[in-house]
Parts: sequence; C-alpha cells; structure tokens
Amino acid sequence: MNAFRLVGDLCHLAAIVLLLLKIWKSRSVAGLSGKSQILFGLVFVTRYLDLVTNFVSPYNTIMKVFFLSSSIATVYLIYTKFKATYDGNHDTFRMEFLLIPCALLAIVVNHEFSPMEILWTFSIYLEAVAILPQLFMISKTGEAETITSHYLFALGSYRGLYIMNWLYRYYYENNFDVIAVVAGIVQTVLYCDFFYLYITKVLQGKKLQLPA
Amino acid sequence: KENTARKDEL
Repeated sequence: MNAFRLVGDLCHLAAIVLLLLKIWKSRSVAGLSGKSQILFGLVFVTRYLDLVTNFVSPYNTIMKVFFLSSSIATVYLIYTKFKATYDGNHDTFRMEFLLIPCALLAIVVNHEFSPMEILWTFSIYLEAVAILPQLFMISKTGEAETITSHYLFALGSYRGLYIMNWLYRYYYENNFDVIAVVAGIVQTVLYCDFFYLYITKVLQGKKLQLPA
Repeated sequence: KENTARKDEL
C-alpha cells in the first residue's frame, strides 16, 4: 500500500458516500444516471468475485464489501425508492454499446484465458467507461447539481491517483499491469473535460453549467 | 503470470 493508492481509495469512498448523502438528504436522484450506477455495480460484482476466496487484508475485504453494498444500494435507491425523481428521459445512453465491446475486448485481451481473469479484465474495461452515461446525461441536461459535481470530481480523482500508484509500484515494487494502467488512463482522460469545468466553475462558486 | 496472481488492489 502507498499513499497514492490509499488517498485514491479514500476519494473513491468519498465519492460513493457523497452520492448516497445527496440522494438521502435531497430525497431525490434528479440528475443522476441510473445506467452509470448499474454499470458501477456490475464492475464491483465482476471484480470482487474473489472476495471470499482470496483474502488480501482486513482493509481490502472491508472496502470491497462496502463498495459492493453501497453500489447495489445506490441502484436500489434510484430504481425503486426514489424512482419518481429519476430522470429517465435524459438517461438514454445505450449500455449495450459499452457492455458488448468491453466483454469482447476482455475475451481477446487479457492476462489469462480463465473465467475469473476474464471477468476481472471485463470489470477493468467497464470501469473505464462506466461514467459515460452520467457525463452524457449532464451534457443533455446542460447542468449538474453542485454535490453531483463534487461526486464526479472525487470519482475522477480516485483513478487519477491510482495512476500515480501504478507509477510508484512500477519503480519501487517492479509491479506493472498494462491492462489496469491503460484502462485507468482512458478512464481519467474521460473526466478531463469535466475537471476543467469543475475547476473553472464549481470552485468559483458557480453552478456547473455546460456551454449551451 | 504474476499479474493474475497478485490482485491486491481494489
């Protein structure tokens, strides 16, 4: 474990907590893409299948359990409890356009052609693009609530910090996973446009409005 | 092979 990865995990945790707080306090899922949350749930389910078979550390297990349960809870809140506030008309990104390419790529490009390894690879590829429905929805509505933009900033920062973690592990632990690194770079690059808007607008106290 | 064995990240 290194500081980059620890802070990255805490950013990821903060993002998920921020999202749950937004939903619970505003009693609304307005502006949230249920599709992205479904994809994140799928990412955790396919990545943490080794939750009970491969013990790494108490920290690792606790975080996996929290990420799994919170992502499933978020999907539940969006599609059942606060369904009335779900803006389905703007959450129209076709998930199959992400699921099928990621599945095919995971079958072709992986470290080992075994079910667990292919599912892990699928989860890595899917995580890289899982935010697209959410970013697409914001581009359609033209704006995002401030707390939603904090959520996105924390979520985008987490994988950016993981890139630093991979650099660190490459130089100091001679540990390198090209699949995770390439997907992590793609994932972080997808947030760049949002990062620019967040820093130039939200941090100036303005609401996140996309140029019409 | 070490990549598949060492899955210690979240």
